[in-house]
Amino acid sequence: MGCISTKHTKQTPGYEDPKVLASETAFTVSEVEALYELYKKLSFLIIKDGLIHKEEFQLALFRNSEKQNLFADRVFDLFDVKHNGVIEFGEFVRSLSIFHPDAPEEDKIAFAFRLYDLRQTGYIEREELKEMVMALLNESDLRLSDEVVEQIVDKTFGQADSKGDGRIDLDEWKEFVKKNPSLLRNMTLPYLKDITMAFPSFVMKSEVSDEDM
Amino acid sequence: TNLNAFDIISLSAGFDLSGLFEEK
Repeated sequence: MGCISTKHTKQTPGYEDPKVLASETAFTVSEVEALYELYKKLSFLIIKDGLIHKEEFQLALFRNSEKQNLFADRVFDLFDVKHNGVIEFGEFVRSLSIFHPDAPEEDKIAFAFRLYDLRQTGYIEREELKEMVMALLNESDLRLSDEVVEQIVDKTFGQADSKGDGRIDLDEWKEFVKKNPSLLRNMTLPYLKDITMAFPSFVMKSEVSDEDM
Repeated sequence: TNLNAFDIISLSAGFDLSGLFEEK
């Protein structure tokens, strides 16, 4: 334990240069290196191959690798940009960057839209919205009658679907979010502001690496 | 009701990524 340079340890498959990732994201090089420490922990939780599988993602989120959750599935699928069933390090950093407090709001809005566009048609459709509300109700103790759910979905659509064509496109979504900024609440993770503090063991390693550079 | 469908959805634990940062 202690002062071991990350430079000399074996890197996980899909490892990318922190300097390149920092240049493309809201993170500094040190923060990307701290994220690598986190990534390694997550990617060895179950399947020890240095890649984050869905079961490992679920285990990290819920302390249960079996727990099914529609929204966690969607987040995983969006992080898995290559759609090869795993989150690689570069995908992890680029995706998490959207959740950084300093990331452009435009990116957060677009990511949230893609999350809710379950069938990836480019629109949030009424049926999708109802499906997501029902999924949330199933996961929680909230109990609402089908009639009330229909009313809520209708009302939300009435507000968001300004063109009245029965589906919400990205422009309508942007307008809707402007009027309801709380909808982006989940798109910012304050933890990312001090990721190097969250992984102090990394800081010791990083100092050795930086001297080497 | 004044509930917005997206506000309801946003309550899902699946959106709470803070678990990624907790001690493993």
